[in-house]
Amino acid sequence: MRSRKNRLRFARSKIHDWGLFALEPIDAGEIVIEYIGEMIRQKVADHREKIYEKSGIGSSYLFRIDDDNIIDATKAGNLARFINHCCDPNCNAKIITVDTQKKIVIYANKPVAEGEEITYDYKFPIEEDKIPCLCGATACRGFLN
Amino acid sequence: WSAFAPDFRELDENVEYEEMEDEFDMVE
Amino acid sequence: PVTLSFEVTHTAPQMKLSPDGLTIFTEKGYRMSKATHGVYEGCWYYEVKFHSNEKGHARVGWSQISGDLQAPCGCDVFSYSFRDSPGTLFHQSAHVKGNDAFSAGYIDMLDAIEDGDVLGIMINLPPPT
Repeated sequence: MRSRKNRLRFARSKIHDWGLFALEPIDAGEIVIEYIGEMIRQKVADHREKIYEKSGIGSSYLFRIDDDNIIDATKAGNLARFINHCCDPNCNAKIITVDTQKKIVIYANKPVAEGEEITYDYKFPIEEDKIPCLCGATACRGFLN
Repeated sequence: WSAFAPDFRELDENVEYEEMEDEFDMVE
Repeated sequence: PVTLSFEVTHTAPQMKLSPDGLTIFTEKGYRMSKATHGVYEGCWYYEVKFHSNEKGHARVGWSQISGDLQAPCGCDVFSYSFRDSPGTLFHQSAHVKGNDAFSAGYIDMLDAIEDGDVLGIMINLPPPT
């Protein structure tokens, strides 16, 4: 993953704002990148979500890792924070445990061509106020949540 | 939060956040 | 006897409570432990002895049963607390100041909390109408 980092690049995305792109082909099943950020507990995440909403940042850089812990990549993290959601993604997110440390890894579930945008399904919980989905996939569900 | 946020910290590993004593206090 | 409660509905599971239920410790962020008994009328009083040899802080006070266990006492609308240092009164996460505070005239004493000090906490609940 570390070596692959330089073969990914963030740039303007057709889906939304910024996206992460492959600079070389990636085989199905290969790990692409780890989603890195600050490990915070639920209560702190709830508190930050309110602060981010107020300051217009939104809360889409918070990634749940288990019942009580969340990875927050809003103000500290790596390129993985730029990966956009897609309803028909070319990657999946998975939580693995390495030496008792839980990690979020994004891996390709189908071959990714050079220059293709990396995407995964955010699997946001269903909520009242909807976030429209811009992925443009034929099987698009219309909303992120 | 833009890609070029001024105070964004790039990390190579997850970091455990050290909560502050006044983490949840309402700041005037 | 009234002690701190071992029930996870009254003490955050991450907190370490001594076998006699009288000494409590937690780390990496505030959480709350409530007593085994609740009161709704009359004048009640308890004492807290500080061991400030531990690095860290404490907020002690009163909470209704719905106070959030994953946050400090005084964080939400259900609880009221004093912080050891700097001495501050809290309710709904806000610093409560001035004479309308629920314990006016207390703050200066709080700044002086030292190892071994005993803090007395009293509440006076008039008969419910």
